[in-house]
Amino acid sequence: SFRAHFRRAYEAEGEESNRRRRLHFQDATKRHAYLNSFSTLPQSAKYGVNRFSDLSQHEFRELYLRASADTAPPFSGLKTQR
Amino acid sequence: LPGKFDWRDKAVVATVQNQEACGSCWAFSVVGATQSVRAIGGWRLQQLSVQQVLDCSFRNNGCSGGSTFQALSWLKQTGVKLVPQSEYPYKAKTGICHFFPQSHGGVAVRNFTSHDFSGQEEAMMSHLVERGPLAVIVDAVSWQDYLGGIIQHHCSSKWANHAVLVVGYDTVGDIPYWIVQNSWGASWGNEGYVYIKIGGNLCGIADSVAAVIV
Repeated sequence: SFRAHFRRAYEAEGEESNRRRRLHFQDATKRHAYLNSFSTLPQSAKYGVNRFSDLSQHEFRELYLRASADTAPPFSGLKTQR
Repeated sequence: LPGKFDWRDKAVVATVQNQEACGSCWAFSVVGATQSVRAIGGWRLQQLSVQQVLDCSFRNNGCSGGSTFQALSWLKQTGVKLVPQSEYPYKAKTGICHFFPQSHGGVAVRNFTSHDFSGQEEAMMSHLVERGPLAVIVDAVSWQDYLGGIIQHHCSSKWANHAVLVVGYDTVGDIPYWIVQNSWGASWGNEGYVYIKIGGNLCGIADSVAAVIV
């Protein structure tokens, strides 16, 4: 279902890749169960299968989390009240 | 401050973009803030070129990553005008920088501010209302599995790794939250947006906050 929905064709990448993607997907479903166990309110975040579910966490970081932050000075303006 | 504020209601926030398999979030964040601030100033909302920032901001590393602070410093120091996206389209690959003559139309960043608002998220709300959408750096490791809703747990603030655009907040309901535009396409999260609980500096949202002046 995942492969059809997100149009993944692992055959071209070989059997090893197919096996690895399946493992990443299984790891993702375990993470989803853990993260969703904290979602107690209707507005709480939900975690589940999306197009990143066949990536390892390392692959995800390498591809999408590439920003770096420079240290910013603390804000010293006046505090505001709602 | 109003209980709820969203720059999208003023029609000054462009549609959600997709960075694809390129580490260009820092460029999307900076360009998103710039085009919104210009629209707040009364100009027509126009999608500006992310690829221009990606190719030309030499202190950064294109698709291999970068910093919003460095990109804004480069824009301010060089006075480079950001051209419309239609003239310099996004390719999700680092390319050779295309130069445009100074006479060519575009948007220049006159200045920017960069602050750490941790412990002062109320002041950050005020900053958002006064200055326009804010370019921030967050820890987005747990966003790999996010489908929607308000993030309240398991979003550390230790390792900043992803740049996004804060466009609003909502404190009216039970859980006050930031409204954050991501650059992973409209099929991710809440139609391309992620909601993060206000308070506690979740995901490090208040650690590195930049506002643009055009």
